[in-house]
Amino acid sequence: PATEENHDEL
Amino acid sequence: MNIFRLAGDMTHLMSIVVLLLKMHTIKSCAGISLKTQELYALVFITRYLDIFTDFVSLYNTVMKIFFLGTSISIVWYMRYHKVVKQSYDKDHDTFRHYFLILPCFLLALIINDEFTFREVLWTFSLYLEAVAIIPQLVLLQRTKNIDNLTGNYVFFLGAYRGLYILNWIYRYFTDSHYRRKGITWTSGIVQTLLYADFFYYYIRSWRRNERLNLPA
Repeated sequence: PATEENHDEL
Repeated sequence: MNIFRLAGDMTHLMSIVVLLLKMHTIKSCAGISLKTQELYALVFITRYLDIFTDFVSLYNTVMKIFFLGTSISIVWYMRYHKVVKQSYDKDHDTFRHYFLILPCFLLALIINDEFTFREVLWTFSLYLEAVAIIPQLVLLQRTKNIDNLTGNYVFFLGAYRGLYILNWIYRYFTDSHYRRKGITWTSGIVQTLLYADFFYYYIRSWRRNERLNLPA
């Protein structure tokens, strides 16, 4: 899903 | 994970370690903007809300805890440590950083990927990080004497942002399902551009082997 891919960077 | 992102995170880590070393060893925060440090602490607090709900990787969680812990302790040092706070240049560190927080929050309410509590705060933290260095750059312009540690601190921060841009380019071309991240990229590029000017003078002074001083 978009969100967790979106927030894998620090 | 790719080499650019790992190098970027390590450089970001280095910038904070340099700062903590300065405060812990020589018990001084001369030339450092408390406003910028408070903005960074707010960036990490609003961005790492998911630390307890989403587990991305051990590396990710450990780094988030480190960034939260160090940024908050740097603010504590500069505000409350009896020796360090004496070297805080409050007369020159007068940039009204509240004027940065509100516009970033309003912008995050308008331009975001998803209108949810966490996503808006995450977007807010991106916009805020882009402008968080401004009080520090203003302070450097005002107080001509940029000591080595402060110069290195700002340099590492800028380098971390430059490496992150390389990371996005790398991911875009190699990672098939990597989606376009307009907000992240735009905010990151704006942030990196803010350092461009500083980089020019930093590298020029380094080449001429003279003290770094920024023009008025």
